[in-house]
Amino acid sequence: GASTEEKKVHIVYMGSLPKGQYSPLSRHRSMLRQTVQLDSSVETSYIRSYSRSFNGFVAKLTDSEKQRLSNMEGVISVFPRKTLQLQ
Amino acid sequence: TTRSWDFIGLQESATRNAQAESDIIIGVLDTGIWPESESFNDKGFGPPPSKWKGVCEGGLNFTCNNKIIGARYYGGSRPNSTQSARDGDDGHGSHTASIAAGNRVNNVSFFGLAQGTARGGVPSARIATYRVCQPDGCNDEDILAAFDDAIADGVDIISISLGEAEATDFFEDTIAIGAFHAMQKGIVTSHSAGNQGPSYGSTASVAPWLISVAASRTDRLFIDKVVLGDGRTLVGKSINSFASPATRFPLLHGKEVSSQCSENNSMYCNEGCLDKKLVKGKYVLCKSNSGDFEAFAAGALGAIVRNEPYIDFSDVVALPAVLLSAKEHDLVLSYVNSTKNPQASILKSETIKDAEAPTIASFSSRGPNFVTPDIIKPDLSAPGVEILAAYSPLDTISFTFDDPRRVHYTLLSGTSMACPHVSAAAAYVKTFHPDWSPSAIKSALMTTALPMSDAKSLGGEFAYGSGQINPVAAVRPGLVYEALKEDYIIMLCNIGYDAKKLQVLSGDTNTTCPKLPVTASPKDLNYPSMAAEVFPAKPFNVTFHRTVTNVGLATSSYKAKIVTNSKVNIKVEPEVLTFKSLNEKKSFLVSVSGSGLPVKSRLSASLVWSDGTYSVRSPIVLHTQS
Repeated sequence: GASTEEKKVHIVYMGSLPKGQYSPLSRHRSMLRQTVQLDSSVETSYIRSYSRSFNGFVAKLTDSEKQRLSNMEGVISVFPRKTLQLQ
Repeated sequence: TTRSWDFIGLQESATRNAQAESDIIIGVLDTGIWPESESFNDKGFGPPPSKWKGVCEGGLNFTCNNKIIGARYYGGSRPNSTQSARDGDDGHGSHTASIAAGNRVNNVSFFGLAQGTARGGVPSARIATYRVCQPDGCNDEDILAAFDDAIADGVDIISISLGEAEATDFFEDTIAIGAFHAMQKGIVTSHSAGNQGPSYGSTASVAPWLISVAASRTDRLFIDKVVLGDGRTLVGKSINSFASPATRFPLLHGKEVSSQCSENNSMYCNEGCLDKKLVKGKYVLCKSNSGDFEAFAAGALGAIVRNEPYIDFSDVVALPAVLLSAKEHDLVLSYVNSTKNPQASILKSETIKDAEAPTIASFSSRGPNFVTPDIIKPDLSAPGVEILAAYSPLDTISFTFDDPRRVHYTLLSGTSMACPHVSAAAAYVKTFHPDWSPSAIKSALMTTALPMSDAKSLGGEFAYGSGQINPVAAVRPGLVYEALKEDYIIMLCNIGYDAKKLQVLSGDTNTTCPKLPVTASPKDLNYPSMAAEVFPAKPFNVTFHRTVTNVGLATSSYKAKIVTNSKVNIKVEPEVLTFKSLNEKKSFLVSVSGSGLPVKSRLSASLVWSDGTYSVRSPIVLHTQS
């Protein structure tokens, strides 16, 4: 199953921060909990959140986890981390 | 820089709003900064502006001051990374930061070359450094983290001189994502267009809410001369800071100083081919344009290399070396082959005035925009070739040579160097108009840009966008084309994003996609340039809708003028816009019709609105792809 797939670092982009009561970090972890196969994997998958100016997080995901997250409400895009170059 | 700001008209004597400039904060997302550089000392600076909400968390061996008011670093836990915002691995971040906002520093040069007063475009502005690049590259997750912080910290301008190799969807492009949220908060993002030129469609900087910057040349041209034993002098390229020798030295062909490579490999001076004993005290003639690296590694006295494939700028060399055109290189080869004891002397570089400038560098990435072909990218151009600016005193002064010289200022070329010119120009405009939106500032820079020559820059508008920035004129643009978050949302609706995603993007549950006609496209965005992709070989009739805001004289009347060499019919309706107050808005239509364009071709024109005082120019481009 998914647990044998290779996990790669992905960015989960969720647009602007919702107005009102909203805790980005707990929301991101909760989304990840619903996505990864085992609860214990959340800790090893989660890398960091973006929560000061916009909404999103970084996690190690398999292709199927990426797919599940992409279909979740509030997610704009899930894409693998790339390395950019100085110009 | 010691020339570029003068070249684009922002002289030291330019009118400045000193207090406002001191309140500007430029966030530089790069390799960090060298805080001890003279370009960043805080003599004469007061405490950070009260709006600043950032921190100085520069990590190891890093202290902020009243010039560098903020520092953060990212990716420090990766192997071989540094837990510091100090630009100790590269020098690129110090260079870009000083182009934008470096202090005035007198008597700066590169070993006597390009001497002058080095200064950033807004020397009184503050810098916040966000180190997003480590020796293993600049990761998406770190770039996004830096945008997240910089926006919240309260910077005014974001300058980002790095990028991807090719354009991607806006929401899989971290710079486009970050710039969108910056724009929402009134922050201008200036981004390098890329160094993948001159290929068609090579720019990866495509989002309409940021400014994509191409690299142009200034009128300061570096040349280097080689004098052959028969007295002939040939002129080539290089930034060769080594003193001209008093005598001539033996000049040998690469194949004569190799003992272990094939003739073909040795004539190119390929890696490992030159014999250290044989090259000592001699110049080497190499057929490869990178033969000087091998000549340096082998300990040769100097190198004459061949400019093939052709490049149109000079790099710093670590030994006396000159890059000759294929024709001139052949002359040297002929001399070496026909002379018993060939000799030469490679002179120190000099600078001459380039009457052709400004032109776009061949390396500068070109449009069209492969994500939204109806938006011209790059947007505009700025100096990005052979720019002298601050550098970190690293173990090497070159990205390619293991050059042991330590310098505090060096010359670099790239759209990386062009980008901070626009960051500073945007900051300069903002000091006069602190309440202008990012799109108004961008419009001011684009509509006042100096037109450039299609004949001299391959790709025309796809090379230079609206032209070369003119910061002083941009302060008084007359009219601006403004686009706010809602306008970009409609453009995103146009290209197929659904309203639900756009609600998430904007954070506004009232966001909807209006019912759009089938002809709706990003060309309808209120952009300061106009472009449309049309079908090849078919008659076309394209209409652009635009609205301008009066920021010039309260009472004014602007007349439209179309400038074109193309066989095309362009109508503007109405042809006169009359304003009765400041900030009044007026809309107009531009219709372009013609009988058909060949495959992969481009038709150019300009619309100029003029009231006799202000001149507001927008390029119009119709193009076809395959």
